[in-house]
Amino acid sequence: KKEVKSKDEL
Amino acid sequence: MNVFRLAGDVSHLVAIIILLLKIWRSRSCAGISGKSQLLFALVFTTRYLDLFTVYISAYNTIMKVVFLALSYATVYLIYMRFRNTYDSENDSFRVEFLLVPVIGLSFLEHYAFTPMEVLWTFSIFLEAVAIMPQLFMITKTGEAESITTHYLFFLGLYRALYIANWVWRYHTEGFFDQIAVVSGVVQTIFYCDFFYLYVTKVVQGRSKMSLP
Repeated sequence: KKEVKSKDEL
Repeated sequence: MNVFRLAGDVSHLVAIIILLLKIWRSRSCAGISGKSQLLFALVFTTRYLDLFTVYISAYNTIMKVVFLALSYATVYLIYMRFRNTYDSENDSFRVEFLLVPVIGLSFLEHYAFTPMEVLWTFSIFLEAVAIMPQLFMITKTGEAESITTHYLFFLGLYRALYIANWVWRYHTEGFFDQIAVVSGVVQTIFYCDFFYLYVTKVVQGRSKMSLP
C-alpha cells in the first residue's frame, strides 16, 4: 500500500 | 529545506511577480494566456486546501497564501481589469483536453483515495501541463515579448531547481515522492525547447522572441 507523503513542498 | 528548494521557490515567486508587474505596468495582457493563468489558480487552490487542515511551517503557510493571492490577482487583471486587451482569439487551446485526462489520472494514481489526496494529485498533474495554453499561444502567434519569455524562463528554472532539490533530498534523507517527481520531470521537459529558444534568441539581445 502506498504511503501518504508529507506535503512540505509547495 | 535546502538551497535548491529555496532557490526554486524564489524563482517561482519571481516568475509570478514578473508577469503581474508586466500586466500592471503595460496596462495590457496581450500575449498572455488567460487559460494558463486560470489553470495555475486552480492548481494552487486544489493543492493548498491543507492550509485549513495541517500546519507545516510559517514559511510554508505564508508562501501558499502569497501564491494563491498573486495567482488570483493575475486572473483578475486578465479577465476583469484589462479584459479589453486580452487576446482571446489566440488563446484558443482546448483546456478540456488537459482537464479530462488529468482528472482521470488523478483518480487512477494517488497516495490515498480521499478527497484531499485526489485533489492534491490533480493539482500536481495539472501543474505539469498548465503552461501548455501559453506555449500554444506563442506557437500560434509566432512570437513572444521578451518580458513574457523572462516569465517562462523563471517558471522553467523553478521546475529544474525542484528536480535538483529532489535529487538532494533523495540522497540526504531518502525522500522520494513518486507522483511529484514523475510529473515534475515531465513538466520540466516541456520547457526544454523553450529554454533553447530563450538562450539563442532573447539572451542574445532581441526584444522579441520569434519562432524560426
